[in-house]
Amino acid sequence: MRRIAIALSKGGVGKTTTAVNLAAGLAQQGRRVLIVDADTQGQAARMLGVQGPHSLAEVAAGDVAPTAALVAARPGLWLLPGGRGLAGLKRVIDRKEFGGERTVREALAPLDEQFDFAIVDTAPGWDALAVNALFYVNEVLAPVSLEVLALQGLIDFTQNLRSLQQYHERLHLRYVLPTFYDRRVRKSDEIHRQLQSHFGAQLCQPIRYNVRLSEAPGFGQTIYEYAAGSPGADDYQHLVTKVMQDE
Amino acid sequence: MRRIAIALSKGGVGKTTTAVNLAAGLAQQGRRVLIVDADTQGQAARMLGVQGPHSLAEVAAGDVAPTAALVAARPGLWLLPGGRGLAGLKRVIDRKEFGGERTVREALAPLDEQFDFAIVDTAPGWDALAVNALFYVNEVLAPVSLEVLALQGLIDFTQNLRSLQQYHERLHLRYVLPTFYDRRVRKSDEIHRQLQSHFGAQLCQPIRYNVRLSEAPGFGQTIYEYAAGSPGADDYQHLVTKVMQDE
Ligand SMILES: Nc1ncnc2c1ncn2[C@@H]1O[C@H](COP(=O)(O)OP(=O)(O)OP(=O)(O)O)[C@@H](O)[C@H]1O
Ligand SMILES: Nc1ncnc2c1ncn2[C@@H]1O[C@H](COP(=O)(O)OP(=O)(O)OP(=O)(O)O)[C@@H](O)[C@H]1O
Ligand SMILES: [Mg+2]
Ligand SMILES: [Mg+2]
Repeated sequence: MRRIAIALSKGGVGKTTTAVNLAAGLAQQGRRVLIVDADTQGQAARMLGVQGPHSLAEVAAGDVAPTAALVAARPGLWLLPGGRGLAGLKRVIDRKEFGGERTVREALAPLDEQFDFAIVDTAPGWDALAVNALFYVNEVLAPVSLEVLALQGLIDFTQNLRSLQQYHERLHLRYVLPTFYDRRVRKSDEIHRQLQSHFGAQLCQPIRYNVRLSEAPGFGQTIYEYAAGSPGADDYQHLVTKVMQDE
Repeated sequence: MRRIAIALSKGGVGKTTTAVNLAAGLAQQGRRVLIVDADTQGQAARMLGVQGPHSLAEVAAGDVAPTAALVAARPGLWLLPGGRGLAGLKRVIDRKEFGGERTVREALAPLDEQFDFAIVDTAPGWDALAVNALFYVNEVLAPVSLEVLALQGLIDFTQNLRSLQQYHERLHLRYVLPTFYDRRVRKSDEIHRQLQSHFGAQLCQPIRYNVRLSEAPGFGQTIYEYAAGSPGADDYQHLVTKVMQDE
């Protein structure tokens, strides 16, 4: 099972949009996909238009078995919801004397055989829960909007990753995905060039700014359902193909 | 001293942009202003083009006196930097048996007489640090981008605030500030209308989408310095005037 965290400490760069549309796209291609929402905001469920009685917090605390907490979101796509309860999980992790960073990994181990992909939507920021999500996965996909503060956030984030990789050698930043790409805006191209020089081979084809992507969550639909053939649907379809080819 | 947190759990809505340009605008009007960066990203210092040897984490841990950690950012504007060290502070707060929520408030109390305003830039998400920032202030200004997920985030956030207000009665959501307002985009107006019906009197005049606001941080300048007369500078000037009138 490939486990990929969609992560960047900077807020509002398109993490949840990417996690949901990548996971849904992989499921449409016949893969068995688990999407884990590791964010106290719990927006993945809303974007998919589904709800569940349980969440990752209860599974990690051992109160609910992992399979009992899964919600069938689409054919081949299962969601483990996030939400407010994860704030309590952070306190539980922070109070552990050792091994706190492996709490999520150990709680989700029973699911390993059931899926081809696990896509983890992470919260903005850097805390015990972010670290837990990174210990659970082997690959990181970092969406980054083409703005100065987001680029700076990515540079800071890669430094944080490096110190974590000493304890989790297989973790690597596999994909850097430019988002909100708008050819009309001069700085988009400038920042994009900076990304190419910093991250070359990891850099994916950009996701263009597309208002359909910000409308779809209001209907609980993926971009493929809400606006098939839109730039947003095409760009995420392209990402899905690239991730599958890299098996 | 008026203490205002710039806060919303949703990422990328313009919290840091608002904190820096509101604080700088108030200082330009002759007020004595403290800007506190309570975000592990520590982007307020970068936006102001300054750096300091110490941060809020050291002050809250009692390692450094508050006045020793302040950085003179502009005439009348002082910054208490944030940054990576705040991740450690969250663990310290989470391990306290009682009173953890007042850690920042108690650490910064010596500064109360020295300033007219304290503006706190908070991190996205909801955790011990966000709660600490809210216990330190009496007013909240919530920037909200005109998108479905951000509006949803604001509704969730006001519910979280309500449960906190039982323990901190004077705390209130005083301002809701629409950001990234773009008249060309149909949904901007639609979401703006929803905000008006939900938040009426608290709703401020929107900050328009203005590319100058995303360029200024690359030069360590406020919007007034980088692009005086731009829509961004005008809109933030208007906010400064409103906040001063509400003394
Ligand atoms: N390519 C795009 N074009 C237009 N709008 C987009 C695009 N990608 C995401 N959005 C919208 O931008 C906002 C931010 O995206 P999203 O919520 O996915 O970011 P995030 O990184 O998950 O945020 P957070 O840090 O709060 O978790 C949302 O309203 C989303 O609908
Ligand atoms: N009105 C605006 N028009 C155009 N760009 C803007 C505007 N306000 C903010 N920006 C840009 O949008 C991005 C997000 O803004 P900012 O970093 O202030 O949000 P934030 O809420 O502090 O994010 P985080 O959740 O990561 O702390 C930044 O690159 C900023 O320069
Ligand atoms: Mg998100
Ligand atoms: Mg910020």
